[in-house]
Amino acid sequence: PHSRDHVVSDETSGFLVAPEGAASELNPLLQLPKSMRRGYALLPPLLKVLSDRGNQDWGSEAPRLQPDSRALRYMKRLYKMSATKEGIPKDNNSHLYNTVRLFTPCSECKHRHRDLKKDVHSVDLLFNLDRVTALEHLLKSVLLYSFDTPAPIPSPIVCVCRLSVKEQEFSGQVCPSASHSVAFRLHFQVRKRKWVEVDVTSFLQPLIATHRRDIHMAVNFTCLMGDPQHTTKLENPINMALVPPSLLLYLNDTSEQAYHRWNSLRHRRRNPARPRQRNSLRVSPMGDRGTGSTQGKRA
Amino acid sequence: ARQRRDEHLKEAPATPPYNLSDYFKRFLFPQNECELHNFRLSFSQLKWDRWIIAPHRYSPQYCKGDCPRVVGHRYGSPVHTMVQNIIYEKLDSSVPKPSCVPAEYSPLSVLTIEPDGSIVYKEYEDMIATKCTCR
Repeated sequence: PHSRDHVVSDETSGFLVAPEGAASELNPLLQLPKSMRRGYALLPPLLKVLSDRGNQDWGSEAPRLQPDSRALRYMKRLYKMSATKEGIPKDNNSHLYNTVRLFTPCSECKHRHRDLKKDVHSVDLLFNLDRVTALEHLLKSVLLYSFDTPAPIPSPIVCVCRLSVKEQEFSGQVCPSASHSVAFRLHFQVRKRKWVEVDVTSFLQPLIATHRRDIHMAVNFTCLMGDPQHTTKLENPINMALVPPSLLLYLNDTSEQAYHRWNSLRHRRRNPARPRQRNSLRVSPMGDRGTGSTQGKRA
Repeated sequence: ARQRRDEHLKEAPATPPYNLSDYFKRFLFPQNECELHNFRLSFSQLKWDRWIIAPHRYSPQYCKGDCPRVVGHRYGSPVHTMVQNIIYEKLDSSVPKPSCVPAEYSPLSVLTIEPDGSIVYKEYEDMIATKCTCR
């Protein structure tokens, strides 16, 4: 780890690979014969980071930005939905993604309209996507809103969300001008606490496909209470604290270390015959613990 | 068998030979043979729980034990394993005997905080050993 500054990043996979000459200075644990160094580069990111971090005490590392507590709560909920208590991915839901990243905006420019009739929030958001690797392919991108309303709102809410992508004219410009935009019309019912996912996949796809590192968006959110079907005129602006949205990316990581659900299912289907195995543990691939001996089960 | 049992009683009266299930187990499953062993750790032990949010515990398991001389039918080992055993016994003992290694794995879902404060949920392949084999 103390030789971290000698390590260069392998652009294609985002792994850290020691340059040729520096290997001898690496921690003996990490010194692999040249033929295996390629193997090291393939270590799962988690293990690579574990082995790097394992040799550092936590305090000496550069301060880590703490995630937003709401975002953390959302991702813990997603984890519970996607994995068993032992941490094994659930196979019953057919999600294709094997990676989900949640980004909170790293800078924002607030514009608040003085128009009292509408509850309009306009905010420019900058998301930095450096952590997305070249092998993580976008499946879906969502703007994640958290509605913290002190009391449940009885009637549906109609919100118009206007999105526009901003291009920076010159470097360092914090609030650039808009380039192309799209408007969404949302109808939803807000209980006491609610997450609203605004699907922006088609809107962001071209940007993320070109591995754009910074996504600058202007989000204009206008919410009124009432149901458009019944009332022609929307009244009762909502006094609602609107937290700037987070950006949620559902990705398919095609690297070898990532779990490829369909591959393993196919593999299992192809090899139904299992070697007889004497296990004191009786652990099945799903992680649930069997009881009794394999022989008994076979009988 | 009666005579042997009598002698046995004289020597070690504590385990009555008529405990068939124990006898059966000892005969069919020799002790210390290759098998899966439980190993469970928690990331807080490693002080990694500040950035590994879930799971709290991780059971990678491990394989340990002797590989019997004729392994094929029991561990699903390839024929090569038996050949390697013969090489070790008959031709060159510097060639190692087959080893007890994992044969199948389960994936693991991990929720971590990235250095930039973003949060990532990722499913990793082959993180929990579920079956052992000799090869």
